[in-house]
Amino acid sequence: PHLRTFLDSFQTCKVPGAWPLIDNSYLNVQVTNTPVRPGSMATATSKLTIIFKSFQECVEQKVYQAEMDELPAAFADGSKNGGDKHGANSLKITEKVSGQHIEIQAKYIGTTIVVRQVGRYLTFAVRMPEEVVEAVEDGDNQGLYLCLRGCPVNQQIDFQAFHSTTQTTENWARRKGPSVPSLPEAFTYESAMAKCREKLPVEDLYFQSCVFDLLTTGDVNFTLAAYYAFEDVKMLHSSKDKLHLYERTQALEPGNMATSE
Amino acid sequence: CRIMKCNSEFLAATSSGPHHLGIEEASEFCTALRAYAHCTHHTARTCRGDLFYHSAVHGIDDLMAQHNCSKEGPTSPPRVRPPPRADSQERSDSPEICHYERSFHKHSPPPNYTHCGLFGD
Repeated sequence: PHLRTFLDSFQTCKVPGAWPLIDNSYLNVQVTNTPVRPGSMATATSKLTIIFKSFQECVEQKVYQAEMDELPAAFADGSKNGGDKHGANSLKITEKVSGQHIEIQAKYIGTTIVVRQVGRYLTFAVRMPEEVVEAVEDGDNQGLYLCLRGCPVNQQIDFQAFHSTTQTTENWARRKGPSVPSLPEAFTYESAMAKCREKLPVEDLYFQSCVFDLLTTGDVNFTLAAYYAFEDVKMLHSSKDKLHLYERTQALEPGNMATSE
Repeated sequence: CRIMKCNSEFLAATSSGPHHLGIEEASEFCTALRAYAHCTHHTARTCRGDLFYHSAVHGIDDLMAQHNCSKEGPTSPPRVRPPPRADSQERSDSPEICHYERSFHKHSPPPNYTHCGLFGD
């Protein structure tokens, strides 16, 4: 998936399996990413777990869990707020579009979370005060989570290297022959650009991510994933002049560049 | 480093002072000390090397020992819980601590917010 960190780093990552997105004194968010095609290094988020830790007289511990085709508008125990404590309504889930879009307001930590299902996969966005981001218990993993530190170098995909290969869904489908399931649509670089331009007129990193996703999957739903990710940034980011990013964060070491599959 | 916030909260909670306390007041003092310890703990990362922070940490340990306070226990005084409401409207009587902007930044500039997002493949 594509990751925009708290520090506005932008990366495309493999991170298959379960990874922490956030892990601090108040909140734990973990995602599970699965390959978008059998054997592919490109993965997308198929499961998301959010644990709001118990906080003073405000909220009890609450767990939110979403999976592919199951985006509930309630916590795992069926409740929609922080429990029976005095300030329970400082944590609330709101359903925006049934089965597709929810928003969680955690006022006691000044935090807003948006979770969507776009196509088959999940998207996540959060707005959080810096003080809460930095609230990491001593002895914990010292904030080793994706939203803070980004993806480990060996988990990053070099978009430019990917682009320079001939690996489009078109030739992937041709190379694999008829024995593999057919893709919904095969894109060339030019046709992917044209498709993404329909929803994302500015050729920033969201646009590039959209192109990458169409080339790797042929699934047009990823156009919407990039579109909504940008809509969420517009709503949640505090610096309106930093919404568009153009320079991808590269932390790749020699010999560790993403190559073709 | 927000150690001064922790200090002010502790002072506010113990404005009557720890001297000549009955059992109930002693228990409340320990509760306030634990809340103070909790608050300093959360500022640990950003307060490294700050003299006020390190003084507070040592002071808390001393006071806990002096008053035989357990490190485990409540960090806020017990409250009478109001009956739950059927609707999901925010209760106007929510404790101030349950509203981040009101409680954490009453006397300081609004907090800086950050954003993180994950999407696509």
